[in-house]
This record gives sequence, structure tokens and C-alpha cells, in this order.
Amino acid sequence: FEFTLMVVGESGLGKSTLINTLFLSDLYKERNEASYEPPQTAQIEKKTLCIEEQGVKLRLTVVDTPGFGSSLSSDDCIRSCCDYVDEQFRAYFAEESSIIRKNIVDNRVHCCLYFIPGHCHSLRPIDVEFMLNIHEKVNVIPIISKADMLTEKEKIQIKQRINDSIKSHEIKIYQLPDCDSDEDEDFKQQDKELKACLPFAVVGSNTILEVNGKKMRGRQYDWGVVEVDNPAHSDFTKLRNMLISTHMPDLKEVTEDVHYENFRTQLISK
Amino acid sequence: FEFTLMVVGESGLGKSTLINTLFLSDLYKERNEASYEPPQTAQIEKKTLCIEEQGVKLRLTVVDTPGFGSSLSSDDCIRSCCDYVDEQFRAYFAEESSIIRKNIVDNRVHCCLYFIPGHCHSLRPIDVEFMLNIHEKVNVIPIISKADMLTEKEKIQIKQRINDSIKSHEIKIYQLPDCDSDEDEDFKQQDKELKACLPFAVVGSNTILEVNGKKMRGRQYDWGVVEVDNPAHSDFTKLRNMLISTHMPDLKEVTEDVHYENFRTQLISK
Ligand SMILES: Nc1nc2c(ncn2[C@@H]2O[C@H](COP(=O)(O)OP(=O)(O)O)[C@@H](O)[C@H]2O)c(=O)[nH]1
Ligand SMILES: Nc1nc2c(ncn2[C@@H]2O[C@H](COP(=O)(O)OP(=O)(O)O)[C@@H](O)[C@H]2O)c(=O)[nH]1
Repeated sequence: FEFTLMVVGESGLGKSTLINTLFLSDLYKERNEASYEPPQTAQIEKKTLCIEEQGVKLRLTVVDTPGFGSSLSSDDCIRSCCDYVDEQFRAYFAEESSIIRKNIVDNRVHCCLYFIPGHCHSLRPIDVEFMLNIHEKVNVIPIISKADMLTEKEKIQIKQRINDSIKSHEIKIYQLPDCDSDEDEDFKQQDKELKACLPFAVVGSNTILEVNGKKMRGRQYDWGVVEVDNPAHSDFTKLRNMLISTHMPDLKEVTEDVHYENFRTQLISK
Repeated sequence: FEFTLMVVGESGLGKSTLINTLFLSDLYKERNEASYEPPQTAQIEKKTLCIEEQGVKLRLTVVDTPGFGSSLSSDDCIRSCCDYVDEQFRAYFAEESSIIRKNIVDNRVHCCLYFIPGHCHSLRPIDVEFMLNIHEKVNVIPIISKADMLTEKEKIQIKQRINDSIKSHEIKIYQLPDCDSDEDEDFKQQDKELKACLPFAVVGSNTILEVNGKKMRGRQYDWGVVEVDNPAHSDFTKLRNMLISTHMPDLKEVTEDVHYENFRTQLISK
């Protein structure tokens, strides 16, 4: 089972921490060097990880754009991400159309987690620009990063503004599919609550802390502990369940039936 | 007594909240409208406030650059700030050189608070670019904003990296003057601690909360309360004391003797 996840956002938004937290890995080593200088190029970086989730072996590829938003002009980074997605489509198309029928390796990008800084009032021009350029090539899931800087009231407000902005700019983010009408009420209620929570406001951490004798992942502040797995503190668990437990097959399906189809249609019509 | 303070940084970094908190004013109305769209132009905005501090009447002008960092290219915003500072120098020079001796209004910018997002690993290209363009025109004080997203360890790390970056790029930020050698030990120790704290990592808030029966300004989270005036939580008090109680005369003096002198020298040599 292969899955490719692209993570995009400025340096320092906690992307590597979140990836490590999501997949309980140390795919990204802790950046503790005193002189860490984030890269400033539009270069794409790839990391592969084999994990086992609910008995299923998963070969996960994480595509990172470390230089995003760091240069004084953001066009290069946006183009670099879009080109990468297109290249995977081209490679897949070439394999699919080849005379020799062999096992095709699916390196297409199935999902793009787009990190928005928690401090923003709403979507910034760079956020709109990026998503409009890539929303017809890949499933985009916007993430509000470092949500522990937001009070409950601010979280609701920023989610509202981002959703309004997504609507007014006609950005097509990944839509959670509708429930089958024959699902039970509990399931429908849960699905409704999940959708009401978008975009997810996430806190990530790999630090294990002991609170009241219980071990948990979180961030230790002078004034309290933020718990990654506490739904009141972070939408992390919702994101993890959606991405890994429930919606991974749908993300792959939409990539095949919608985004790849868009690509093929454009290619053939040229 | 006149003082002009310029605040620069991206929208959403808590600049207006901090100004209101510093001067116990509501110079900036709370932006609670559901559809707040931050401005995206390089326009400069000015607000004036008369406050009384320790018996001294102060006419404070706050110069804000609301569109900073929002456009896809940051050069316009940087130039807009530099032009503003130069315009005030030109106006002052014109008044100073006029035949008619009248009371000159000093609108020169005495201090620029530059807000760095707390989520950055270290100075970004836009931060370096801005400070290098303006450090010989105005006293620059970099501020790490929304410091409540940083743990104690992260705060120390980011201050270290910013200071290293300031040194390696040869950015001339405002230097707190040395203590007179005849000051008492207590004073020298306090001065030493203040300098070790730079750049200040600040949390601002105008919300009054009641904690253990005591009223204080802070931010209420599910996991605890961040107190603006608590030195363990925020360098706010240090910044306020330096800016308003102790170093305002020096900031004006350095503007007159160094920055304005630079300007006059360049003007005369042309
Ligand atoms: N406040 C806060 N800080 C976080 C969070 N996640 C990670 N960090 C911290 O942010 C810094 C940068 O994280 P990193 O994962 O390296 O960011 P990246 O550059 O986007 O990959 C580190 O000091 C992390 O400990 C979070 O959810 N909230
Ligand atoms: N976490 C955190 N949030 C803050 C802080 N100061 C202000 N805010 C919040 O950040 C948001 C934007 O603040 P604002 O002052 O309007 O930012 P400005 O656009 O830079 O003027 C508001 O929701 C504030 O309540 C702070 O120190 N820490």
C-alpha cells in the first residue's frame, strides 16, 4: 500500500514535528543545533518510511518543501510544488501507456497538507495563490498550525474566516465524502462533527510528558501543559484518524478519478 | 514631550494588541468583525495618542504599516517604511534650516519595533532585508511576538539564533547604553540582566482575567493562563520599562545625534 503525502508551509510551522507525531516516527531528526539555518531554495525533499497501521503495511513517502515562503518572492516555491505533482502524473502516465505491462509504482501525490500560520487573521495572498495553483492537481487539506497560540474563541474565529475565504476565492479543498444514508445515527453525528471542525487546528509534539501520573505527548509551558491527543487542545486526533484510519483509500481514489483524470484530459487535448 | 514609534510586522502578530497593552489605551479597536480582511497595501497609517506617564504629558504617534509582508513581494513595504522615515527627516531639516525661527515639531521616528513571528527558526530573509534597509535611519528594536507559543527552552534557542544572525549580517539594532561606572551594583546587575534578555519575547493582551482572586491582563487557555506582567511568561514589563520609563530620552537622543546626523551628512554631500 503506497501513499504519498506532500507537506507545504513556511519553515518553523511545526511540519516535521507533526509528521513525526502522526506516524510515531523520527523521520525528521530534532533540529537542535544552535546554528540551524532553514533552507532557502525552492528544492523539493523526499523521505520514505515504512509503517504498519492496523495490520496493513504502508510505504509512506513524505514530500517536503523546506524553502517555502522563505525567499522574498514566493512564485518559485509554488511552481516547484506544482511541477513536482505534474512530474509524478507524467511518470505514471508514461508507465500506464507503456507496451510492457508491469507493476506500476504509484508515486502520485495523494494529499497535500498546507500549513497556515496560526497567527494570521485569515488566508493571506500567498495561501490563496498556492491553493488556487494546486487544488486541481492534488487533494489539499489546509491545517492551522501551532494552534496552541489560539484561545478557544480565536480558533473559532479563524476557522470561520478561512472557510469564508476558501468559499469566496472558490478554492477546491479536499471534501470529506458524504455519509451513506444507511449509516447509523452515531456515525452520521460523528461525521457531521468532523466536518464542522475543518480546517483542523493542530498542535504537534514528540515530547512525552507525565501529567498526573499519566504519560502523554504534549508541550510543557510555565502556565500549563498542552496535550496533543486532547480534542479540547488540538484537532490532532481528528486529523490522524481521517488521514490514516478512515480516509486514506478515498484520498487515493479521488487522486486517480479526479486529479489524474484532469491531468490526462489536459495532456490528451494538447 | 513628543515621541514617534513605528511598528512593523505582518498582520496578525499582535502589534495593535501590544500597543494597546503598552499604553493602556484602546488606540486600536478590537478587530472582532467576522469578515476582517487585513489591508494589503504598502500604505502607512498614523495614530496619535496623548498619555500621561509618571507626571509627564506625552504626545505619542504610532506609525503602522498594516500591509507589511502580506503582498507576494515585500520590497514595496520595506521601501514605504524607509521613505516615511526619510520624509520626516526632510521635513525636520526644512524647518531647522528655515529663516523664521519657530517651534519645530519633531515628527521624526524615534524607535521602530520590528515584530518577528514566534514560529520562525531564526531571522528570515525579509527580516534581514528590512532591518538592513532601515537600521541606519532609525533605532530598531526587534520583538519576538506571541511568545506564548514558545517553551522556555525554545525561547532561549530562538533568542540565541536571532542574536547570532544579527551579528553575522551586521545589523545595527538599538544598543542599550552602558551603565555609568559609578552606578550601584544592583543597578548594574539589573542592566546586565536586561541586556541578556534581548531580543524581548513578548505576550500582549488587553483582556483582564481573574486568577486566584487577583485581576491581571492575560490570555486564557484551556490549559492555563498566560500573564502579560509575569516575567517568566513574557518580557512585556521589561519592554515597557525600557521604552517608557528609562530609555525614551536616549532613543530621542540617538535619533538626533546619530540617525538624523547620517541623514544630514548624506543630504549635504549630494
Ligand atoms: N507552539 C507550538 N510549537 C510547535 C508545535 N509543533 C512544533 N513546534 C515547535 O516549533 C519549532 C519548529 O518545528 P519544526 O517541526 O522543526 O518546523 P518545520 O520547520 O515546519 O518542520 C520546534 O521548536 C517545535 O518544537 C506546535 O504545535 N505548537
Ligand atoms: N498567542 C498570542 N496571541 C496574541 C498575542 N497578542 C495578540 N494576540 C492575538 O492575535 C490576534 C491578532 O492581534 P492584533 O493585535 O490584531 O495583530 P496585528 O494585526 O499585528 O495588529 C488577536 O486575536 C489577538 O488576541 C500574544 O501575545 N499571543
